[in-house]
Amino acid sequence: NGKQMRIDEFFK
Amino acid sequence: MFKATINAKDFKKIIDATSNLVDEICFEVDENGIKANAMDPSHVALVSVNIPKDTFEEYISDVHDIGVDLEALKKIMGRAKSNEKLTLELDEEKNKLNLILKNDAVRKFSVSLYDVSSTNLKVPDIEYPNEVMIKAGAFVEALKDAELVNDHVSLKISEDGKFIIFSKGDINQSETIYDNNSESILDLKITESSKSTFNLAYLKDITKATSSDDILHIYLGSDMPVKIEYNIGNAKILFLLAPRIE
Repeated sequence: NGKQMRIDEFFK
Repeated sequence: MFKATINAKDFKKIIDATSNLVDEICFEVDENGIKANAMDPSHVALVSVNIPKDTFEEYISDVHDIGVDLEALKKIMGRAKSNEKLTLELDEEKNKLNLILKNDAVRKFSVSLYDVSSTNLKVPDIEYPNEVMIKAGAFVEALKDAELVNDHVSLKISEDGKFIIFSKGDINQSETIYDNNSESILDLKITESSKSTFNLAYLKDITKATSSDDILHIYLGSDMPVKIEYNIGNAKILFLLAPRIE
């Protein structure tokens, strides 16, 4: 039913 | 040296908006103003505050990192009256931040500084295909509708340029549709259709301190974090919230 991503996974 | 005077109402709103997501924060102060970036304890959301020097009636500052417990600040600001001036003052000797509220009486509070070292957390510079400018009250109402059917919500941009707040439960469904003709919409800058899904509790926390007439800038893409920005006086507050991925 979907996985909650973490915001730091979008940091480059 | 750090001493800054601002109207208590604006600072209260900044603290209210921030403390919904974060327990403690490090204010990075320098001659240009106050900045703070922090992630919530689960690292799902990020809040970034920028209060430029010209927001303040008086502002003198060297470079300092001022770590504070937001719950304590929130309680103090909860006691502030909207017609009061607030002076923030760093006491380096005692390692405290003084908060002085002034109107009829002078009320002084001081809070201990935390060793919340500046995390050097940078807000990632994400490019978004779509931007929605909407009155906060309208967006909050749509979230309330969505909450009736599920604990998460999809923010969609349709191919024909509509902004859709959509939620689907096991048996029920909720949908709020805005387009360029809606009074609550100030602007829709759309380059492609998109859809991302978010935890509703976080979106409610992000919008909790808003007034209904505040203008939210909502930046959207597909399976991307949502960026929500609004102004509090001259100060700017920005939130990033990570999506749920199917």
